[in-house]
Amino acid sequence: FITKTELTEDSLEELEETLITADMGVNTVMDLMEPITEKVNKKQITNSKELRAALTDAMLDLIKPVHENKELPNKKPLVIMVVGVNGVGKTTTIGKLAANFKKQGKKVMLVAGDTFRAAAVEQLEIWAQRTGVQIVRHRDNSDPAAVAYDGVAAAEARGMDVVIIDTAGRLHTQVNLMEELKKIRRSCHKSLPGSPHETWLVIDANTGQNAVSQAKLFHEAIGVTGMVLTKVDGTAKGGIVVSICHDMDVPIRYIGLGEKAEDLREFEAREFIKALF
Amino acid sequence: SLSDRLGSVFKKLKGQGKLSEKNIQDGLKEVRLALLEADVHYKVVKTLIAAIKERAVGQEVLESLTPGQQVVKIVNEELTNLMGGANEEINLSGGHPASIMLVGLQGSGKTTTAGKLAVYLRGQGRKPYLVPVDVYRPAAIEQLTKIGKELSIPVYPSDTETKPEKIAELARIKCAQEGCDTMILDTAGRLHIDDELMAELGRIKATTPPSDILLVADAMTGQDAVNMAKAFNDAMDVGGVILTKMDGDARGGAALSIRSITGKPIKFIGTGEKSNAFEAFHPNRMASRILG
Ligand SMILES: Nc1nc2c(ncn2[C@@H]2O[C@H](COP(=O)(O)OP(=O)(O)OP(=O)(O)O)[C@@H](O)[C@H]2O)c(=O)[nH]1
Ligand SMILES: Nc1nc2c(ncn2[C@@H]2O[C@H](COP(=O)(O)OP(=O)(O)OP(=O)(O)O)[C@@H](O)[C@H]2O)c(=O)[nH]1
Ligand SMILES: [Mg+2]
Ligand SMILES: [Mg+2]
Repeated sequence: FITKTELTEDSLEELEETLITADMGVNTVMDLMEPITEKVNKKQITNSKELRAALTDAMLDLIKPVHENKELPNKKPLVIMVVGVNGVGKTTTIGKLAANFKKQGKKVMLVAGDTFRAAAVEQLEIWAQRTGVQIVRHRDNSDPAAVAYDGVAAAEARGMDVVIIDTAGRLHTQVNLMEELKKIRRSCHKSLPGSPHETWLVIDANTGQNAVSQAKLFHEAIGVTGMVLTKVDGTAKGGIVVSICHDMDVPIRYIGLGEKAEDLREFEAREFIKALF
Repeated sequence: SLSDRLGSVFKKLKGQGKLSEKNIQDGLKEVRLALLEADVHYKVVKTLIAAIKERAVGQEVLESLTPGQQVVKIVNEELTNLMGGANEEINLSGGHPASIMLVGLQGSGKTTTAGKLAVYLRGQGRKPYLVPVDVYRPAAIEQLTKIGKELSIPVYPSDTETKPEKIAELARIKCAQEGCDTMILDTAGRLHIDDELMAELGRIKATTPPSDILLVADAMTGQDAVNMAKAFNDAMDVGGVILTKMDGDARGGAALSIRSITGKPIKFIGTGEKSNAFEAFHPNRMASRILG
């Protein structure tokens, strides 16, 4: 973002604009800029290279601790429930995860927990076919909690390493649908105590400040243990996850960068920060 | 709310005759924060604050309102004027059958909106025909076909082996044969930076010129709304916008950014997943929502 090396009046404002337009949120940006602005005024930061380094370090301090000691639990089957608002990329991400885990030599099973939306089950079935993994499904409009129960039971019975449960998109403000998620969780636990072991919230990189509200309410309802940031292959930067992971102490597990099975990458803090500004 | 925040900022303004540049500076800081928190684009906010400042400075502090309320009133009017005042109806002239093309980023709500639009048009006495032209997303054609079946609206039997522009061409003929008068083309979600897919939209438009092209955008879109809206509009010259997922708690500042960068009207909003969750856009209600 900073093309000239010496700092001018505009350098700090340009930096603020870059961060805000990356969806980092005005309050997070102000908190990050305050100590840096002070250093600039005290001539402790004198050129753009130092400015960039200071900001990178500040952001790493926010993000890195959240990602330490957050390895996936050693459970068999590892039960992962995928949640999020409508259209963010849950089903597609599950397809990519299936391909990814399979590549690691794991036995994967998918559970078609979206029994509501038109052709949601068919969509996941195609991903199961594409990646060569098993899928558990019921009829349309069946109880998602029942599908989850059967899915986890089948995964256990068939010696799966990972079972991933797809859920219908829902707005965090729809109380009855958030209750439904709790019911699905309880169902998993009935089938396999302690499950789901991971609950991943999928966030679309195009989302603005509303992602904070999404994260808060999904976390309050069912406890989020990881996030996946999708559509990073677009022009949106997804900066909003910086404040979310910091506030909630929830790691970003993966980044989605496209619509194909291989378009998934493990989150890497430095690489992500570099792309933000 | 912004009114409360401005209330405390302007507490010290009691008894002052006019809104001066100095005394509204802090008020404008609050307005700027509110707009940024609402996802209005950084540059759009800058332009807006300048316009509001110009309108506010020198105004007599009204008897009936506190200075804070007065600034909110000015901001509200400015936002409402920005977002309203253009032709809000869908353009159905100039084609037999008439046709509406839905475009936008992945997951914004196009397919669901296609069903809603069909129901809306049927309510207006038209005979809609749904045409799936998304040949990429798994089960996309099935999705729209199921929606059509549920709503008793005819759907063209698309298949993934045919090119989208060819599907549109063939559907146009079939649409008339079915006795329908309005085609709704549901295109695949795509990135505005995907040159190939943006070119595909151009080909569909050229082959079966639509009466209206509507950009379907998610109400929770952040700062990037200007980039994608500008790109889609530059490529397609859209007729208007449909803002979806307005039933959530997103402030919806993207509405302002999109309108500001394209000059195109927001015609409708999506307020849920069901086929009747479709309403006309009200600029004044949107302005209050954005301001929080
Ligand atoms: N460019 C891009 N598109 C993506 C990515 N992830 C998902 N998509 C697309 O986003 C759209 C929505 O994806 P879905 O997987 O159906 O999203 P969802 O969250 O399951 O949607 P609902 O179940 O309806 O709530 C599809 O067109 C996907 O191909 C990504 O990382 N990059
Ligand atoms: N709550 C709510 N959900 C909506 C609204 N409009 C669409 N959805 C949901 O958003 C998700 C995505 O909708 P789709 O119609 O599949 O989106 P799309 O733009 O066709 O997606 P792609 O074809 O993959 O680009 C689905 O779960 C829809 O039910 C709305 O106004 N409110
Ligand atoms: Mg899905
Ligand atoms: Mg679609």
